[in-house]
Amino acid sequence: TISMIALHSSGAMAAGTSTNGAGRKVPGRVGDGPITGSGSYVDGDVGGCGATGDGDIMMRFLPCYQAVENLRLGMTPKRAAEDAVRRMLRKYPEVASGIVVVNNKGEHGGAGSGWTFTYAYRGGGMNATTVVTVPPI
Amino acid sequence: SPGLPMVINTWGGPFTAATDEAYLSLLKPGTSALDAVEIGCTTCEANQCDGSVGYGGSPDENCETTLDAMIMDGTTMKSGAVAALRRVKNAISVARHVLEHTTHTLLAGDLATDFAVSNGFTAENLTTEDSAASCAEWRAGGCQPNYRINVTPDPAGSCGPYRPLALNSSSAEYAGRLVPRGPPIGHD
Repeated sequence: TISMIALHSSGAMAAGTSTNGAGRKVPGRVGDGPITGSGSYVDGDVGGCGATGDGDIMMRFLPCYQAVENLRLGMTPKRAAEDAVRRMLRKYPEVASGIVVVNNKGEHGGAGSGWTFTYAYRGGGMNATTVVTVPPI
Repeated sequence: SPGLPMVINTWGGPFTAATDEAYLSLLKPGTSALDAVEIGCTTCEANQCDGSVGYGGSPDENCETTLDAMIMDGTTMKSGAVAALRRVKNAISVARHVLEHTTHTLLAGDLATDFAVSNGFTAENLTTEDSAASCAEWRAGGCQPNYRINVTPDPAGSCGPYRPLALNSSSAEYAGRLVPRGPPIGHD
């Protein structure tokens, strides 16, 4: 699953997700990817979020909506991501999840569970993309 | 913060081509944040990234690949999405058409495909040799693992077709019957 957030020089923001879902799924199954607030979410006044993982579980928690609301409440991007992941872990200790959060200034952070999550970013005058490794909670 | 413009996305490795394409697009005049997200996700769909995006990945029980995608504008809070999209490769672009050419949020299944085709997208087979072989191997292995529970024949050892077993929601064991068997099977 790719979930992406873009910040335009003007400050405008957008987010999106694309995935082919889970292998061996029951035909007709839809995961978190196309669910607003689950696969990704963005409010240009605050920031954005992208997610990946076990969509059957994640879509029950709307983790990206939660993370962006966490930003609105004043959390750092990393803390906002960690809180969203911990809410899922409290009910599903084995959930595989990865969440990347960025505020409207471009400050970013991530959190994950069940695996070592990575995210990538490039901005400003960077000549190449940087990959950040996030140990599981 | 590295400063603006900026693109950030899940995963590294093969996904960084999407980061680069989206970022570079934002350096060109006339490219919006929505454009950049569409360009980035399209790159991943075309490259199939790690197999979890685009055609030829994650075949279902019937060996078919279906696609899910969503795109959201942070200024208007409007989003467009497609779910279980069949036979169309450009899922994120179809989602953007839902955003821009309807007042809806989510279209699903065969009727999402009809919408895509009526908007100029091409319907084609999303199965590849690799995905067909992977699915055939899974079937030859007794369809293990799978996501079925509370059905007969026992999904822990048999392929379908399955029939539902009756459940008693008042019984003490009911909640336990809804829990997946064993470790997680996979992820999106």
